[in-house]
Amino acid sequence: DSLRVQNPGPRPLELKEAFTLFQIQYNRSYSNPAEYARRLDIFAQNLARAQRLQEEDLGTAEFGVTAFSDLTEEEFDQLYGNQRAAGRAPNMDRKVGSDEREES
Amino acid sequence: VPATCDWRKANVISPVKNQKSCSCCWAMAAAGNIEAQWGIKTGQPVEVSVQELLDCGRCGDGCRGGFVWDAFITVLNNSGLASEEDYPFQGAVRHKCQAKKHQKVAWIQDFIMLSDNEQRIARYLATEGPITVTINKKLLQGYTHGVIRATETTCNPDYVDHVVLLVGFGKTKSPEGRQAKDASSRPHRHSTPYWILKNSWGPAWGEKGYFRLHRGSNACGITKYPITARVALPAKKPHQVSCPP
Repeated sequence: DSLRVQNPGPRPLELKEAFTLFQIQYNRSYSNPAEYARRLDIFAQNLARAQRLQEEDLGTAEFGVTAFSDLTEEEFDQLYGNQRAAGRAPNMDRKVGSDEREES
Repeated sequence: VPATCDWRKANVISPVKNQKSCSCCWAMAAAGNIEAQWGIKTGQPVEVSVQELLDCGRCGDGCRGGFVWDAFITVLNNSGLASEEDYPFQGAVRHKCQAKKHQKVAWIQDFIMLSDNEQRIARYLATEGPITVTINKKLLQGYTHGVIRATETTCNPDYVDHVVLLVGFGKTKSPEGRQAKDASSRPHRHSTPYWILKNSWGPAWGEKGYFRLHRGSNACGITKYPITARVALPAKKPHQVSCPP
């Protein structure tokens, strides 16, 4: 579509530039070239995902580079997810308590 | 229910915190909830200790996740919370509860779970103050700004893994955002209702540490666990603040 024609996505050089800017902005350094290459690859995947999310989102949200752009989804989940509570919770009756103060 | 509500304008919301590598969103949201409720009911802004919730919780390692209700149980068991200044956040659990060493600056009467109806949640928020909610954080990794309007496919509402503080709601002025976002599409004619949520990933993330989710579609499971502490002081003259529009 016209959006893709106007914004074909980052080319390799632009991608590396974007990654360098990301490293500067979020003070990231990597221990060796292999780790750098791995993080660059994850960064590229996250940017592509951000672009896809933006196309799919029905609101006004914008997705792009954040402090978490060099993390895989799994790493992001491990670092910032509530692992103990994820997807499950103790069985509880929703009627416990009430939002009507008078009924409590 | 008013059209808009933003408790940030009432000086009852503390600065955005950064949980760093400690998965303690549940404790940060609970602390933010107590701070806001205390500020609204007493008229005195306060910043409470997240570290106390981590160190003194009955479930152990709070940096590996937890439940908001356990944070509130800790507050009830300890008869309140110390201040953030006295008992500061360390980013790790120390396994040694220091609660008795510090003076309590805020306490709660009890806590409740609200209904899963967004209109009722909005009413409670507007009349009583901010509440904690648990959401699917999948779309937040790359979020920069704007209103997230997800579907069940893009953000499963049954899988919730992140706790944040709900501080307000409003509507975008038509046609905010979308026109600039995608020049090839027609601008939306309708405004978008949204929730305002306080995250705990620092002020550099999102909209100065906050983000907005579509209101009215159970976006990312926001209605699954709406929980709040209640603060009620036996004051002769109850302090009452309305949510600023």
